[in-house]
Amino acid sequence: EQDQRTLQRRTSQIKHQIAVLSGKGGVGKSTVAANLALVLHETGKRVGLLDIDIHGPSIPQLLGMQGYAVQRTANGILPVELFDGFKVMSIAFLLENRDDAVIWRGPMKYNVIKQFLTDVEWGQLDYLIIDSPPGTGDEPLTIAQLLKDADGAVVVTTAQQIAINDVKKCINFCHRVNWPVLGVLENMSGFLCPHCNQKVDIFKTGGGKKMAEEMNVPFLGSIPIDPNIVIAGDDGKFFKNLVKPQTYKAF
Amino acid sequence: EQDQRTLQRRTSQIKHQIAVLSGKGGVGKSTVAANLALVLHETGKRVGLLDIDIHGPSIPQLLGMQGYAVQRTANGILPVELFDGFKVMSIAFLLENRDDAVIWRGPMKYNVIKQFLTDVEWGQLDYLIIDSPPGTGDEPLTIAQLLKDADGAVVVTTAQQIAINDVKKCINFCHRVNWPVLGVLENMSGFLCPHCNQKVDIFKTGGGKKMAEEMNVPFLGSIPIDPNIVIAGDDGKFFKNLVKPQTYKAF
Ligand SMILES: Nc1ncnc2c1ncn2[C@@H]1O[C@H](COP(=O)(O)OP(=O)(O)O)[C@@H](O)[C@H]1O
Ligand SMILES: Nc1ncnc2c1ncn2[C@@H]1O[C@H](COP(=O)(O)OP(=O)(O)O)[C@@H](O)[C@H]1O
Ligand SMILES: [Zn+2]
Repeated sequence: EQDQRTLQRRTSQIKHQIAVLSGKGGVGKSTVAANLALVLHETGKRVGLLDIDIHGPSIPQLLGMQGYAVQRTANGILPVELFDGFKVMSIAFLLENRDDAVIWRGPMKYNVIKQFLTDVEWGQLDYLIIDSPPGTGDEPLTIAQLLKDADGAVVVTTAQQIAINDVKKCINFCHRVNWPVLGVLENMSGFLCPHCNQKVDIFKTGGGKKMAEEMNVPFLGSIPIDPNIVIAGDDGKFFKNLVKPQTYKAF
Repeated sequence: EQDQRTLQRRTSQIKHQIAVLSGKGGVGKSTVAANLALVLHETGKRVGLLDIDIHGPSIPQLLGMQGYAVQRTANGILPVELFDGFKVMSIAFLLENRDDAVIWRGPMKYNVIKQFLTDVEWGQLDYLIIDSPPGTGDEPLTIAQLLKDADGAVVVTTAQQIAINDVKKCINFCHRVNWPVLGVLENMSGFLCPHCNQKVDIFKTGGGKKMAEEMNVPFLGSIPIDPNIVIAGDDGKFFKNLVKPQTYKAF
């Protein structure tokens, strides 16, 4: 089929494809995905960042790209180039009014995600980072079927049991679709009070590391709760030093 | 059609149907839904709590009901009765192994949610509280189409812009499916350090109230970040006094 050949042609120009997943919402997937893409770009790599959260695209807000729109060419859609060698694609760039709810069922979502890979002119990339919504439904399943040869998935969790329950399901999802789990990152792990410098475990700590050992997948480290990350995300400013350098070595 | 008549018969025995929604994950929907159901039960009401988060059912964990299973009768499925007059239903009660990922596309989810209303013997209820996953996809759309005459939705948000963006879409979703918005609750709003008793705005404060005014929907109050809520949720113990009494008056 024509689509299949186009998909092959486009994805063969992308050296590494890494999905950022989590069964649970609000654990920091988009923040980690955006940060991972920025750090890889800073090391000189050509990077693409694809937001497949159809109902809640956060990447444009995190990178200060609200209001951007894509350009169409004879051959397809050009992703938005934030700076040279850093390309971004999100459903938010296709919406008329950004407060509009995207009320689509599964099959519509499959089509749009497929177009993000067959119609978008990503060009030559060293890395394509994919930010996925929570759950193990249409969105992650679609991208796993379209990118069978992806390098694998980075799984983000917080330490509390409520999140761990969902993240275990996400790791089993990766096994079922034959995606390697590159590692687990524990986010919002411990908080240092800015007034008295004492530690408080708001969302617990250590649960992510323990679960990674139990599920026999690498543990990539932990990120503390830091109000500056929230402020940076809301203002569309990049937060450097989110993750320790040795974590990125894993990639 | 036979199903339509069964649906009518079952739902006509339920006085009030309230959905707890949010476009954003991890803001506290399940925690608020479970707490709302418990408070209504304590005032003597017959309450049902329905978890339609197919990929990440949290209600059983929050109520200490992991490992429970439903019983089937000649007429349908009996919900699990946690105590007299408090019935719970979740996909988690139907799974063999709780770490299994439910890897379903939209149409399968529609069928299961429909069965939660046509096959489950809820009996006479004063309130059915529905805990929904994030987004405006198959799950909330299915329940909105099956419960057209619901009282409406409680929308949970946190104060940061990343969450507000998705919650506005959720409020527009309610308008599109003709569900009244009963009000917005701002959760994780401000944090009191247990060591020095000083306030820290980790996830900002006030964004939920401002957005409620902007979207012209009632504001139901705010809940601070409290590590005891995390501990109670992980241990399956109920957290009393989550929300101020005047908030529940709205119901
Ligand atoms: N380590 C952290 N400390 C404090 N806030 C964080 C941290 N990581 C993420 N956040 C904030 O938490 C919220 C949710 O993050 P997001 O990346 O949108 O999660 P997800 O993509 O999993 O839903 C955002 O407001 C973000 O700024
Ligand atoms: N006000 C609060 N303070 C501290 N933790 C909270 C609060 N509300 C919810 N939580 C915790 O946040 C996590 C996510 O809550 P949950 O109800 O699962 O959110 P959602 O259903 O929106 O994904 C849980 O671990 C819960 O215990
Ligand atoms: Zn302090």
